[in-house]
Amino acid sequence: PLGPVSLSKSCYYQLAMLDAAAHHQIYPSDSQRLRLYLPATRYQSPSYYPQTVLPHSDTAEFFHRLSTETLFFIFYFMEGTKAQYLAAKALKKQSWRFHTKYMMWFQRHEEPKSITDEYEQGTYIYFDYDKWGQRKKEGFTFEYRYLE
Amino acid sequence: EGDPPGLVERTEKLLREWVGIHQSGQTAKMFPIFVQQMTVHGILKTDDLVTRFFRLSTEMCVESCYRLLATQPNGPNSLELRTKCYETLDAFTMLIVLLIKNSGSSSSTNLTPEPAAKINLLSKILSIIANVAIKDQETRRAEFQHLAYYRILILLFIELNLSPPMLGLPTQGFNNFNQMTANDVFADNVQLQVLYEFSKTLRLLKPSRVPSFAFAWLDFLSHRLFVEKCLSGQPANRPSGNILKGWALYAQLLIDLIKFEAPFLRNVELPPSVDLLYKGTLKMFLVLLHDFPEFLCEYCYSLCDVIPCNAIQLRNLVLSAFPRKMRLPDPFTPNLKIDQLPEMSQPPKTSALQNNLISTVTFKDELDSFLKTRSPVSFLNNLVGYLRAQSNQIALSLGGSKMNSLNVPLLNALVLYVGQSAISSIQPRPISLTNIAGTTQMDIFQHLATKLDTEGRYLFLNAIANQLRYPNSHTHYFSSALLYLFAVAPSEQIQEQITRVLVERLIIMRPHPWGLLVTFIELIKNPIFKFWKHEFVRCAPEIEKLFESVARSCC
Amino acid sequence: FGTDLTALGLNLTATEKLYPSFAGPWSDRTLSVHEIDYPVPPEYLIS
Repeated sequence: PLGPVSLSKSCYYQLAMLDAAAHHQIYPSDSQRLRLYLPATRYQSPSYYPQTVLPHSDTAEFFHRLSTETLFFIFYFMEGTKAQYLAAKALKKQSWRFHTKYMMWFQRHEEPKSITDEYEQGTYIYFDYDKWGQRKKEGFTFEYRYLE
Repeated sequence: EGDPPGLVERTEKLLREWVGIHQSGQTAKMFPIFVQQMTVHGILKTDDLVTRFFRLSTEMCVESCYRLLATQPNGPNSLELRTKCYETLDAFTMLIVLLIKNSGSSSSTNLTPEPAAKINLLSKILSIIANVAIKDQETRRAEFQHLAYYRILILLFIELNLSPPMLGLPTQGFNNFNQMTANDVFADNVQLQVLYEFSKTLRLLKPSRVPSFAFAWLDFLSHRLFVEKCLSGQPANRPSGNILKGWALYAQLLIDLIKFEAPFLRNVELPPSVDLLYKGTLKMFLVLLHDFPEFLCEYCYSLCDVIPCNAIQLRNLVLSAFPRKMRLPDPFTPNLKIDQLPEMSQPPKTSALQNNLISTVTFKDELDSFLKTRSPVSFLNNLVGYLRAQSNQIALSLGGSKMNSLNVPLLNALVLYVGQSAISSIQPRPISLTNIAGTTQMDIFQHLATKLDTEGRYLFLNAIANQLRYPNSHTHYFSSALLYLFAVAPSEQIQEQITRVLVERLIIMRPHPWGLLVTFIELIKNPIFKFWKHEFVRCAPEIEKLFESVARSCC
Repeated sequence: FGTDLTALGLNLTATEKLYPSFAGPWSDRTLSVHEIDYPVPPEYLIS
């Protein structure tokens, strides 16, 4: 029963501006930090590839089932995101520990030969992100001030 | 007045240098050296020069963005092009973040650096960016593009919120969601000030002022981090005052958005660009309904004051919200006795300001007096005239022209005020058709139902129907009031209009408020209303089919 | 008759909150975890 109301002049101006703005698409990347490695590029992959987010892929349980290699990939290639955070949690659960100076993940290969308040010393496995592989390091001193 | 000679060149030189530093990934290390450069160039000498530097820098970033976008005038931008725009904008944003982080004293004595200077600098920069955008809208008009402003603002918000140290806040942030330390409360207060500055900026850039920024504005409003900071109660037991302040900021922005869309929604046929904006609005409200129903419960009155009558689905969305802990009985349950639900005697929990429109002292005194003593007798006869006069006064005060329709917020406030008065005078007796009959409150409602014209009555009945929400004493009273008005209506036209107000809310796609469903089911099932005997139920074949289908789905 | 709000790409039956992975009013999908900026410890920002 209210019937139409004629638009005011300012409404017509606003509508003209809005029409023009509707042509300038808002990209998801507009409001995301720049991704160094995996920019948010929308790319039409073959339809038989999974097109939607895997269910529960944003849970710690999902990450705990991923292989160590996958976790390292996510940690180093999805920097600053929730994926990196969840990958780090899953690596810690597998007894990896992040060295904040070398920025690499270390895991004890055997019980350390010595442990003090400041450090522990022994043989470790570490993931070398430069050479992209796990390496063994004997006689390594892991200073606790670099333990995340 | 004009910038001092050489300032533009010095600003451009510094900005280029900084973009280069940012691209080399050396920002943290090179920042102190760069600040010295700024000092050498005299940028930091006075407040005025700092202001000019940021205005000029913003304009230069914007210009560089427009130049890049102009290289691909048609079709979607390639990511390379977009990334090129981001690089300059992100560099400028990071400069702002680092300047904010390092501003203000942080003497070793006090535990946490003085954030006031940081907040002041943030406030200044945000208002500079907003004013450059407003001026750009006025200059470029339809050529305006959101990207530069949106990217700088949203990234600034992200950096200041994802890295609390930027504000000199404790780094542990809110890892322990279970309890907040004194430091956490301090950090929460500072982050609330940051939130206030950004919401102030968004109000400056609201769609009615910068319509070209409307889509980006809504994207910002819907951004997960902004929603989190405004509405989320995380970390647990955050100071409740801070949560409600965040709610109030967010509610005001929603009202700005709806006020912009309202004139177009009012006419139902939406131009494509408004339709796109409105669909985005519905989607955002759907997230709010799913994640923060208590927020919508809290602000349903303010939102219904601005949602135009035609935006039925949006209004249904708001009115469908109910407290998460509440379990709603299925409204289609046969022989559901809603008056036996314990919640139906409890008022809806809300601290939102309401009835703030019945502020005219004389009217309120007369209203209160009539509610108590049914005098002055002239009150009822003057009521419709008063509502019209007030509506015109409000319209003129808002710079509009004399309205031939009633002021919706005023009518909503009156209906709510009278209804609350009725509930408190009836309780602890149960709310029922018998107990609401013959009360002074019902005198007022019956007077309005019979004396208002079709349009006025439509707005009045809508004001009642807006109270039909989740089980609470308001839903119970107003459901009974609507049914009572139907039962005692002196003309079939009023009954038809009551039916129309309910049905037009029901035939819209979901969601439907619980109170609306139980009211309509009662209307069509309870034989005392003789619903199916009314002429208007069969006024046209499609109407008859509609009622039967609604009845089938309801019963 | 309004819009079918169940067809907007939001999982309305989800028990967890939608907003943390909400990709915005005009995106028809939710964000993956690698698209959500997160307050990771500064040491993780390797680059």
